[in-house]
Amino acid sequence: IQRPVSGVTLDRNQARLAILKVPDRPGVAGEVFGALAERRISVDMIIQAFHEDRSVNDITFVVKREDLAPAKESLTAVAARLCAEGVLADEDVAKVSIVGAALMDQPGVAASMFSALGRAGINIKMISTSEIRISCAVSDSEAERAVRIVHDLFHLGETDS
Amino acid sequence: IQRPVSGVTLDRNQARLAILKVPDRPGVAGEVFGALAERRISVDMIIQAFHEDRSVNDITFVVKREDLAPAKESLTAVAARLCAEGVLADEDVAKVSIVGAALMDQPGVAASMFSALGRAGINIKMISTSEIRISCAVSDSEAERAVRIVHDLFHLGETDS
Ligand SMILES: C[C@@H](O)[C@H](N)C(=O)O
Ligand SMILES: C[C@@H](O)[C@H](N)C(=O)O
Repeated sequence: IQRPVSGVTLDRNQARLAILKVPDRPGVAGEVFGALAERRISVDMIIQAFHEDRSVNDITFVVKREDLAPAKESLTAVAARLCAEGVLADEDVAKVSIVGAALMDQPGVAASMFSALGRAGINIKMISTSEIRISCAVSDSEAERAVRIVHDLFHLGETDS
Repeated sequence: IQRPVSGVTLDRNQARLAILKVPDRPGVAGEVFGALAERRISVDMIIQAFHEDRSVNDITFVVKREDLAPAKESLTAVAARLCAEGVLADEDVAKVSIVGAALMDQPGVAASMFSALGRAGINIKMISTSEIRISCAVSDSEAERAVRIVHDLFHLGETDS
């Protein structure tokens, strides 16, 4: 049987930010990330979901923990310019990801990862997926335990990754 | 100069769903995607962002348009079990993605994609990124124009991808 999951990775020392209720009109996302790019701040895991109120939206992203202060400053200035509702910041973020070819084509892989973390009492703070990767943000204090649980769930110890 | 972006892809015939204000406690995401996996519904682009109210969260994902009805049914049943606020569905979704090695390491690439779509008056409905991919969901009616704009922005025509 081809194993759907070929490995698990852990990124620690991260932080997450969100800009809340920006106007949902063309060009706004460009303005938000243009301001961060001007300060040479690398961002990761940009997420904009499906907002109940179609006239506004929230945009969430992850940065290295050492970039949290300048990123928050930039974001707060953009939020004022856009009349957004505000900015959230959280420096307690670690990203646990599983990778594998055609991971998302198998309906049960994501569910089993989420459920295994749930059974262990680990709360998932954020989720982001692509065709070959499923990432969960968890509290940094639970990062190592989360990696072990996912590692065991998909029997990753048996191959030398 | 190494081109950061090696190609652009388009996925049409998609739909997006969201379950709103589920309790933000361990195991909930597993329950949502377990229900969908039981009905063998493949999901793509799962997104859970940073919610203002830390006791609840929304989860958004994309399915093939032909799976929208069964997915919505499953999601509505889970929403009732979890006392979620409700379910949103939108069948007007096309996913435009750029891919490239170490894409997100260059702070300006995401900003320039978002801004180019903004200048063309194309609204971005959802965003999801990984280290090597940036995806924007747009209205299906704007999909082809969005691909052309991104294609020209990153001079993709010059190489045979
Ligand atoms: C909302 C949901 O993701 C929950 N936090 C969980 O861990 O399953
Ligand atoms: C909210 C933001 O993404 C907006 N819809 C845009 O297109 O830029």
